[in-house]
Amino acid sequence: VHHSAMSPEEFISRIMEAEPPEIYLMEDLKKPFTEASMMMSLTNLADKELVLMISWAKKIPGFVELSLTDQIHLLKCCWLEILMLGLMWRSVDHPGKLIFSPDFKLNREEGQCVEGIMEIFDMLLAATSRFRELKLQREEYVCLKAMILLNSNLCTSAPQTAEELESRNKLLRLLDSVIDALVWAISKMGLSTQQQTLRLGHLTMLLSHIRHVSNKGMDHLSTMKRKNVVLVYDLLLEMLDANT
Amino acid sequence: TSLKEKHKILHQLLQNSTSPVDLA
Repeated sequence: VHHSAMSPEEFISRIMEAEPPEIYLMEDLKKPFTEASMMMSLTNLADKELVLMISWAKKIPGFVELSLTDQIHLLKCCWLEILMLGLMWRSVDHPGKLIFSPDFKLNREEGQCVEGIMEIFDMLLAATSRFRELKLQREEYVCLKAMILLNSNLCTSAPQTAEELESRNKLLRLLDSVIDALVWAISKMGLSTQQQTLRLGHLTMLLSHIRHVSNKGMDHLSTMKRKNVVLVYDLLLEMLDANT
Repeated sequence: TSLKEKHKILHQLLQNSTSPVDLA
């Protein structure tokens, strides 16, 4: 069934099925962390998650119908935002903690060992608190993640060819489906019409904060790489170079 | 450098059907 013919319920069901499995760092963490060891654990985990993120994106109904160029552009623009939203979702029931994976959990204070990371941890914790206050539902979370992916490059690409224009139109229709799905998820919560509208506004406004933290995180990782604090390789290197 | 060359791994992962769990 094409996504344009799916009900919002079916669409959400498909993106729930696309959710990546829980991922483990699978390293012996030697505490206290050093700047290098913490950065190495963070980047190792990110690299593993990135591979699963590509598979997740391909399962979003309609994503693989976009041009390959658009698929690459979208993923390279949003990857850190997607990782951060996932982190917030895992951490939402753990105030003051960042649950990078079931075997890699950090307190805010542990960020002290990496120069400049505490500020990013605080921004991540603040956005997570906001999601906690809003009592973010799983259906809403998966819609927001798909929105981040599909919206990530919308204002920077001007279609030139007929193929690019076709892909952009497909992208816009796909965004419509995701917005419909989010509206439907909110409508199930038994809120008044006005409360539903406000909730939609509050949830989507949080996306601008996530973009902001992601930009900070990207700058931080680039600095750590430049200073040789951490060796960045494989898919993560490809994604990071795309942003520097 | 073309987009495909600049993003070899990403391009491959988008195009192939190998289980990403194996690759991870």
